[in-house]
Amino acid sequence: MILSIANQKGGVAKTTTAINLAAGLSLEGYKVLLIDADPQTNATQVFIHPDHEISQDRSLYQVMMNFAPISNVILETPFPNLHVVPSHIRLSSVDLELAQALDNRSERLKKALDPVRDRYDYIVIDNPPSLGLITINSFTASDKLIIPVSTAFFALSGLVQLQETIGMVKQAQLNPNLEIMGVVCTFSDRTLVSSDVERKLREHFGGLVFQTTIPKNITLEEAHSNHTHIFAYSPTSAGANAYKSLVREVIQR
Amino acid sequence: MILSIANQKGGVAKTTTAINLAAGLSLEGYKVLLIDADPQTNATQVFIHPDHEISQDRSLYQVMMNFAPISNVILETPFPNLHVVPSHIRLSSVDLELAQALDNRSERLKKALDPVRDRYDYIVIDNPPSLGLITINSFTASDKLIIPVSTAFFALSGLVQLQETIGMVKQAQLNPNLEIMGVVCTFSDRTLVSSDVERKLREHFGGLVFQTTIPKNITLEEAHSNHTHIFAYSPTSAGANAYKSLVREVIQR
Ligand SMILES: Nc1ncnc2c1ncn2[C@@H]1O[C@H](COP(=O)(O)OP(=O)(O)OP(=O)(O)O)[C@@H](O)[C@H]1O
Ligand SMILES: Nc1ncnc2c1ncn2[C@@H]1O[C@H](COP(=O)(O)OP(=O)(O)OP(=O)(O)O)[C@@H](O)[C@H]1O
Ligand SMILES: [Mg+2]
Ligand SMILES: [Mg+2]
Repeated sequence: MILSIANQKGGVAKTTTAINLAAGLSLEGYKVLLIDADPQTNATQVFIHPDHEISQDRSLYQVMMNFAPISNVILETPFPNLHVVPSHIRLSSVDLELAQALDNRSERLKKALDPVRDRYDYIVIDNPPSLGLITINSFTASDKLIIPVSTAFFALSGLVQLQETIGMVKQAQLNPNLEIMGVVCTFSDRTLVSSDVERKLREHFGGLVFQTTIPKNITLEEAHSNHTHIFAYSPTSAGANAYKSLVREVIQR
Repeated sequence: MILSIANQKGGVAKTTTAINLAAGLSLEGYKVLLIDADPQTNATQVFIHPDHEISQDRSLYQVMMNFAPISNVILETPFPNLHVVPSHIRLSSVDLELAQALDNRSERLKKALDPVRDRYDYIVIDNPPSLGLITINSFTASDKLIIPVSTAFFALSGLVQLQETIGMVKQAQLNPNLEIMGVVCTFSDRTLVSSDVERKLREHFGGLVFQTTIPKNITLEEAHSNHTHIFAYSPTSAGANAYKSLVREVIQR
């Protein structure tokens, strides 16, 4: 199963969800590949030690631009069952660099994943905060999408755009079977704005919204700066419990 | 003075800073134009009533794609001295749509602003969370940049990329005089991670970091869902005081 974590709204916990979902699934015994498709390299920074500088040739950039086999850039992490494909800054120019390409630019990631997809139970893709060519590649390669939505006013309007983009990928026959696995509320707290947005989300998306909501919890932030996931950093925290419950819902869907 | 609010990291309060800086400057008696260059249209949603649907022909999209005069799309707001150029979803395909353009695609916004820049004391541009063609256009058109940085672990690494992009715009002679006016710490609170990041920022950027830091403050969120800026929504809140102090520092620089 190939899962994309996507939302063009910035800072809604796409990377935090991708990291902790991938880690949580690997702790349940599933073989997991985490792909960092965001040129900001946030997910890469958590799993790869800062002294281990990743060159563009050893990153997703090389796969997308120069058809390098993805198995050349897959790295093991300190955690069993969890591998990672690192990102690189240069990925941010893919839209411009691939503009003149003659092949179907939207299928590059899908074609790159075909040879390795049977080695993993789950492939989790972290996406940048935009709906450009990188995200279109992820949507084309994915079976399902998980959409983190922060419980804030600006969060709701972006969902219309996101649904339009998903429709476009389906209509263009890039990936007719693409569907939303679920919407997960992040940064939820007891403020009026937060519960109001959550209520609107459940009205609008119904059963697509996961039962699990992710609370604001500083340990999630601390885990990142300690270069690890929440289950290794603080296994009994509210953040760890929430992501553990999300992992269980994902396995069931 | 044309000011770009930029950082490719998502959710660091670019839009919140653009809105409240533009509003604060207009309350000081300066004539201000706020340009929403983010296809998510967050800044547009705050100032333009939701029932007033903006078509792509009446938005920045038309200016960037079809050379429409920007004065055709400038709208007044309920606040004196504050005008706004609305964004549109279609702006998200500018990178792909302009790939084949024969002119210098990076200068479209600069050329569009030349005829109106003398009508305003400040033009404030809100940017999307990416370093694509829209942000390059903003950098080419701007005199100075303000970089909001949230006090979180992921926030620091993006700054290297941002400085590289600024260097690129200068070297390519697109805008040799472009400079960073300042870096503003946002979402600051009393956690260890927050004060640690703030210390590292001041070490790295020195005097470029504004004295003012913006605290986490729910009234900033509430102002957005009430379609207004912080000074009209809650003038004595911590959020309003912080942005008032930032406005004063900006006027002095
Ligand atoms: N539930 C939470 N509680 C507290 N902090 C969180 C939570 N989830 C994420 N964070 C922090 O909030 C910030 C934004 O999260 P993250 O970087 O995962 O979002 P993103 O959607 O991937 O951002 P971008 O759009 O830039 O890719 C990060 O600093 C992260 O550590
Ligand atoms: N100081 C603050 N305290 C509390 N909430 C804030 C603060 N500043 C911004 N916010 C809220 O945090 C969210 C992110 O801020 P905002 O949308 O301005 O960031 P952005 O950088 O423009 O995001 P994007 O990368 O998607 O453009 C918004 O919901 C906003 O209302
Ligand atoms: Mg991210
Ligand atoms: Mg914004």
